Amino acid sequence: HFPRHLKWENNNVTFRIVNYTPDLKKADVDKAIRRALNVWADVTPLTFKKLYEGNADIMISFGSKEHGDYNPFDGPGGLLAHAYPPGQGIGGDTHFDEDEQWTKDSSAYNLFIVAAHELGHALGMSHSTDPGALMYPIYTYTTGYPLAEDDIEGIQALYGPNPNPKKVKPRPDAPKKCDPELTFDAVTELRGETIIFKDRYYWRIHPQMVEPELTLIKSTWPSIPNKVDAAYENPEKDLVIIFSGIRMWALNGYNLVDGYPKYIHKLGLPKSVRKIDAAVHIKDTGKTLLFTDEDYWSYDETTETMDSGYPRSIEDDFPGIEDEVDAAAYHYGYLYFFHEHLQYEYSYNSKKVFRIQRANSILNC
Amino acid sequence: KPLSSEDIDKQLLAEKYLRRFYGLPSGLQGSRTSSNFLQAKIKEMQKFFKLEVTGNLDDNTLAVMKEPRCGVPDIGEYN
Repeated sequence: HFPRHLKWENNNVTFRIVNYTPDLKKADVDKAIRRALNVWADVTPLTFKKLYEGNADIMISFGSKEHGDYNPFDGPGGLLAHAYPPGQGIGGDTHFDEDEQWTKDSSAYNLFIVAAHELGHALGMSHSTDPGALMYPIYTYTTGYPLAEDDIEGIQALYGPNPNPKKVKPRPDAPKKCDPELTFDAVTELRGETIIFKDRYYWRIHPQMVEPELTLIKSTWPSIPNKVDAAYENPEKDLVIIFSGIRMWALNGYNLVDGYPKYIHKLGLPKSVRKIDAAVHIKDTGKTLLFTDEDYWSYDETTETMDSGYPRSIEDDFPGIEDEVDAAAYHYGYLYFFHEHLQYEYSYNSKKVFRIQRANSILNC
Repeated sequence: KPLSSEDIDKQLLAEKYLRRFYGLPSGLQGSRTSSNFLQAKIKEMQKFFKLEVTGNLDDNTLAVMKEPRCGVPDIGEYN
C-alpha cells in the first residue's frame, strides 16, 4: 500500500476514459479497461461505473511527454504508464504513454496488463517485490488470470473480500529458491548457462552472475506454455528442446526456432505417451534419454530415430534412482537426476549414485 | 582518472532512475556526500528487486533499470 493506506472511502468508484489511443479500436480500449477493472472487482466489494462526461474518480487518458501533471513520459520504452493513489483531484487518475505501441496481444505492450497494474495503483496498491505479482513494477506479458496471492491479499486488506466471490484461481507466489521442499519441472544447459524451470518461472544461472535470476517464462517466450515438463540441450545442433505435454519447442540461444511446436511423437514415441517428465542429452554417446513415468527411451540425435529395445525401466538401468524423475542434466560423466526435493549425482560409467543433495543445492542453497 | 563516457552514461541512468523511483535527493546533502546517498539508494533498489545487494552499479542492476516499467515510485510517498 501507499503510505497512510490511501483508499476510496466509497465502494462505488466511477471512471471515465478521457481520450483513446489510435493504436487500437475504441471498443478494444473500452474492453481492456473494463476487463482490468473487473480483475479487481472480482476479489473486492468494489463496483465501477463508467461516466461519459464530467469528473470521475479515476480519469483515464493517453498522453505523451509532459501531459499536464508535471510528471512527463519519456518516449517509446522506459516508462509505460503511471497512476495516482486514491484521492481528490488527480488522485486515482491513470495515464498511459501514447508513445508506446498498445496492443491486444504480446506483439508490443498489452494494454489490458498495463491497465490492470495501473488501476491497482488507482485503488491504493503500491508496488510488490514478488516478480509474479501483477503489482511488480516491471512489465511482463502473461496470459490467464493476472492476480497473484500477494495482489489479492493487498487489495482485500484495503477493501475486504467480494461478498459474492467468483471462483478465481490466483497465481501462486513466486517459488523461493531456498525452500527445502522445492522441486523442479525441468533443467537444461543453454550455451554454458543453466536454466531451471519451475511452474511459470525459470531460473537462469550464469557463470558470471552471483545470484540466479528468476524470470517468468512468458516474459521471455510468450508462446511457450506456462508449464514446462522437460528440456535438454543438444550442443552439436546448438538447440535447446523444451517439452510441454505432447508438444515441443526449439530454442537457438534465447530465440524460438521456426517450424515449432512439433508433436513429441515425431521423435518416434508412441501416441500413448502424453508427457515427458525429463530429458537429457549425453554428449559422449550422442543419445538423448527421455523419461516418461517409470520408463525411459533413447533417441539417437545422429539418425534422428528412437533406438530399438526401449522403453526400459528407470529402476533397472539406473540403480539407486527412484522409479520416476522430474528433471535431469549431464555434466562430465555424471547424470544429475532431480526427483521431488532431492538431487542424485549418478556416475554414468560406474552406474552408481555418488551423492544425494537437496535439489536446490544447484541454486546455491 | 576521468570516467569513460560509458561509465558516465551508466551513472546518469542510475541517478535518473533512483531519483524517480527511490527518492534519491539532488546535489550534496549535508555532511554525507552524494555518492553515499547513491550507494544507499542502489542498495535499496537491489533489495527491492532481490538482486545481490552490493551498492554498486553492476550489470544485473543496470539491466533491471533499463527494463520497461510503471512510472510509479517503488518506495516512499507519491505526490
